[in-house]
Amino acid sequence: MSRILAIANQKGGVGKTTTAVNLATALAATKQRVLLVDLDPQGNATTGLSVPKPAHAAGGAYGVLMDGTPIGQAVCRTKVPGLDILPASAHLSGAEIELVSIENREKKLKNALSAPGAYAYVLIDCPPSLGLITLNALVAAQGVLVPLQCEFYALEGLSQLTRTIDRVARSLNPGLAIEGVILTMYDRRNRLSAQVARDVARHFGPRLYQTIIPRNVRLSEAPSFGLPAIVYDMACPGAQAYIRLAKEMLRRERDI
Amino acid sequence: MSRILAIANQKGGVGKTTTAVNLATALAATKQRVLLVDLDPQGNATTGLSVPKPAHAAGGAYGVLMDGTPIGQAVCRTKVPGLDILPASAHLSGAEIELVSIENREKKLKNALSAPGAYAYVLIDCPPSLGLITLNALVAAQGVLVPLQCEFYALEGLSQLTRTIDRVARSLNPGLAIEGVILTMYDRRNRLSAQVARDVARHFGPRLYQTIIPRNVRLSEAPSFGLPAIVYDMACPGAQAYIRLAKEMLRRERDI
Ligand SMILES: Nc1ncnc2c1ncn2[C@@H]1O[C@H](COP(=O)(O)OP(=O)(O)OP(=O)(O)O)[C@@H](O)[C@H]1O
Ligand SMILES: Nc1ncnc2c1ncn2[C@@H]1O[C@H](COP(=O)(O)OP(=O)(O)OP(=O)(O)O)[C@@H](O)[C@H]1O
Ligand SMILES: [Mg+2]
Ligand SMILES: [Mg+2]
Repeated sequence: MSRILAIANQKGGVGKTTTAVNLATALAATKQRVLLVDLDPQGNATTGLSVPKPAHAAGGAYGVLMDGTPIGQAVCRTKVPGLDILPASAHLSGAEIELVSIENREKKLKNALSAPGAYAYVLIDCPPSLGLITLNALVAAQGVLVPLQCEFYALEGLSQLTRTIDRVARSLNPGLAIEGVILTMYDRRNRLSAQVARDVARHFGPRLYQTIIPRNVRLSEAPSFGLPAIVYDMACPGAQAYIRLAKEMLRRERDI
Repeated sequence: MSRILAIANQKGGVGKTTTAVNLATALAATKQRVLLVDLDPQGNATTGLSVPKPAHAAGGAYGVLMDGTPIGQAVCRTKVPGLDILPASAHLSGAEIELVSIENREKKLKNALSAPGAYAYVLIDCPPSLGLITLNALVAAQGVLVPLQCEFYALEGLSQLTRTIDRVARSLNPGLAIEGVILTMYDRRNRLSAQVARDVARHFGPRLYQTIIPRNVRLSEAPSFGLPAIVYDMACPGAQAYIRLAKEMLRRERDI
């Protein structure tokens, strides 16, 4: 059985895609097979891994959600050994509206992922909203990874996100819970980062990963080369942090 | 007649709200009356101006879009003289789905703003998506301000945004066009910023504002005090840049 995790936060630009691409790469490096599902109409994770966006609607994530395309037919290999991707396309922005009047509209991804694949991990990169696409990810997932930028505005949306996760756990997906909160873009020189980190630690306790992702320009350069930072510059502080995060995640799962 | 501008970009975290709050404040400082419409369910602009979020759905932007609440009954004064706000609430995240089956679903905001108010400018802060809420802003507006973060992923969504604006201009709102593109979070130390700025200048030409907003931690600290940066620390580089941007906008409008 695959371990399915949604990477979600409706606040924009907090590091969801950067976390999805680099964590998936770090997990694949431990010889586990990983599938990255890109549900964002912008398709940043798809580009960040040098995979072409599907030209036809039926290819990629839109086809799987809306046309019932079997996932096995839509996934692509990436340059990273052991890491496959279900690529996104702009067609997905129509899915938010098209899904509204469809039966089982929030279970489309769950049903598509139900055929046991050969993946140890499935990571789902979500768009910055709490609409039907993110809802599909929350219904399909067993846990939610929440990247949290160390900024004031990013704290504000947390209670709406936790309320949504609780609601999904009560009705559509019993057992869904926050797997962990990841502090991102932490800047040692800026006291706001330390203040946000203290607030989050008080609120989430052990669900806050000890690994903190620092602000590191190499993380934002890597996508322009179509590579995860772990491949583009393995020694940089950002890549090293994502490798530590993968180790911390695996350690926590073993200890359960 | 008010000048109505939508501040839109589906890429998350690019500085839409920071631009909305600080540009609105800078314009109000020139003795023009300004209305800021907060259409983001997270309500960051509402918090950034120390305005309480409406407790009931009928108050604020949700009431205006869904219940026909007259705008005059829902707007609030802010601490900034001459600047009012139509506050947002979490109810708005339901509006994305509820609007789908309603007649004239994309004209709700346009109709609400049609009664000539006493405002010289109306600035609309949009959520990070191209759904029905952002569509309402694009139909109500005469022009679109596009904040663009100087990062690789932010460039990727631009063609989808310009296609959407063109489509709205052809069918729902003739005359809609990009008023201007604003480079945000520009970091002199990082060559990616200069590279993005060159690409954007080549693509948008004169529609790119000459004023560039630098990365400046005071801009991200100000919201935790419930103040625009222009009020929190007028002399900081970020606030000065937004004051220059307001001047450049006013100069361009005079010259037309
Ligand atoms: N730790 C970091 N240090 C520096 N830059 C970062 C870091 N993490 C992400 N970035 C950059 O910040 C921007 C936002 O990150 P990213 O796109 O991963 O966020 P997101 O949450 O996926 O955004 P969206 O809400 O639009 O999907 C990107 O340009 C990315 O390259
Ligand atoms: N020029 C800047 N320098 C430093 N920080 C900035 C700057 N502009 C914005 N920020 C900070 O970056 C984060 C993202 O900005 P903001 O929230 O305004 O973007 P947004 O596009 O409105 O995001 P969303 O897509 O979630 O609505 C915020 O924490 C903000 O305080
Ligand atoms: Mg993303
Ligand atoms: Mg915003």
